Amino acid sequence: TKEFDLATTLVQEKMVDAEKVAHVQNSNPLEHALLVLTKTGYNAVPVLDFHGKFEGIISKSHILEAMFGVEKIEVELLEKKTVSDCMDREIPTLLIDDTIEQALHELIDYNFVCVVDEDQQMQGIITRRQLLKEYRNEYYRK
Amino acid sequence: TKEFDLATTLVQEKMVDAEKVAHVQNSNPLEHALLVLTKTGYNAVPVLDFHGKFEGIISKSHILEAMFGVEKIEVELLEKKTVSDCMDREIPTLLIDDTIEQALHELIDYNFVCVVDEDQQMQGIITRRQLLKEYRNEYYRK
Ligand SMILES: Nc1ncnc2c1ncn2[C@@H]1O[C@@H]2COP(=O)(O)O[C@H]3[C@@H](O)[C@H](n4cnc5c(N)ncnc54)O[C@@H]3COP(=O)(O)O[C@H]2[C@H]1O
Ligand SMILES: Nc1ncnc2c1ncn2[C@@H]1O[C@@H]2COP(=O)(O)O[C@H]3[C@@H](O)[C@H](n4cnc5c(N)ncnc54)O[C@@H]3COP(=O)(O)O[C@H]2[C@H]1O
Repeated sequence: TKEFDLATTLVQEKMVDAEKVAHVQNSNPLEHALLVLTKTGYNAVPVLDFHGKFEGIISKSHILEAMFGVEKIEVELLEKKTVSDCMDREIPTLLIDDTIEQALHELIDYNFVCVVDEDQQMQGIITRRQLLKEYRNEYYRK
Repeated sequence: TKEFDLATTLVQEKMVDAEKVAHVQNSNPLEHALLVLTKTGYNAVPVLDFHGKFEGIISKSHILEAMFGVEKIEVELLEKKTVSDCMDREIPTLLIDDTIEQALHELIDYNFVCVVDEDQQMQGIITRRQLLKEYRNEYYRK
């Protein structure tokens, strides 16, 4: 089999395609985000704007923190908030022509990285699972 | 530098030591588990019994699901539950003399794996981040 090289394999060859990526919109109520996260089972998913542009991620951590009142947890606090109020926007992205070598650097600190085109439209995500499978395949190819 | 080999490196050389691992006890109220998960920032942590034996994991997902009533989310549902009621016990473990090669297999499907001794006492955890750092180090050693 062909030698797999991190520096010449593009992220678009190994990413999860956008149509398979669960996501929410920045204007969605927080309760809707909780429903998506609970149903899919994921801890965090990408947040897109109305035009499909990647804006950041929303996680179960963000939703739980949104419930914390001064003295106790209050579920009612979720009702008035949207994804946009609680999401994390400081998230690195990769371009479709970036390499798996660059993805590996980002995945040391993040569970997944969103892949975008030059208009910031989400094309897919590259996950830690994908990189670990490459690592395993490469090890047995030696 | 010495060549790193997955099959000859033991998990105990690369694991996060038990004293650095945030955990909860199976008898803790669910609210205490939520506090630990929120303060540490982790999505899931190991659950130990009174004697320090590994029993499974508790996650933010388990806690959110425990709040789901018939029609809406009810935080009061947390009060009567303990970690033991909601945790996941079907979690693989590794022994301290197992290899990083075996850890790689488990980490394809799990974010972390608990390392135990022959008495099931937790010795540490091996994480996906650790394996990805080895992958990166090995790639630049070529
Ligand atoms: N419903 C499910 N079915 C099967 N396995 C599941 C699963 N939910 C979680 N896992 C397993 O747990 C790992 C961590 O999931 P987590 O939700 O924390 O973190 C996930 C999640 O935040 C995100 N993610 C993965 N696939 C996604 C998708 N199709 N849509 C949106 N987000 C996704 O990327 C992170 C890393 O995913 P990765 O696959 O490396 O690693 C996943 C996978 O190995
Ligand atoms: N407080 C924090 N400080 C710095 N980085 C943080 C962090 N919380 C999360 N991260 C980053 O996010 C990744 C996923 O964390 P998660 O909590 O889903 O999943 C974590 C968590 O469930 C567990 N874990 C890691 N370190 C732990 C510890 N000291 N005690 C208990 N559980 C731990 O192992 C999983 C994989 O951890 P890994 O290090 O591979 O990967 C971590 C790490 O790269």
